[in-house]
Amino acid sequence: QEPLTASMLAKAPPQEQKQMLGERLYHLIYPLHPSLAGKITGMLLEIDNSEVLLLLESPASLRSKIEEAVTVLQAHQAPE
Amino acid sequence: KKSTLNPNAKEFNPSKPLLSVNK
Repeated sequence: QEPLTASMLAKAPPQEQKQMLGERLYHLIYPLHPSLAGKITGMLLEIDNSEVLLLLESPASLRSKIEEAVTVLQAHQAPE
Repeated sequence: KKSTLNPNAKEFNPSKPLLSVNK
């Protein structure tokens, strides 16, 4: 799969930009957290597109962001 | 440290099935 670049994104309408980023994220997250992939992707899509692009280029950063999302989700779901 | 991620974010639905890689 060719890398997604800022210039490729810039050509797409805003809603489609999120979908493009989401597809990339989802496919990277799914192998790690199959049951949470859609939710985690949705959370990461609330971040600025430019920052999401950086995450897509940096597997280590992406992985730590994914773990952060899982932690937030678990804290949210846990009964207080 | 407080995360900026929102646990109430809308779930993302992929438009393509996982195994189809259309180039």
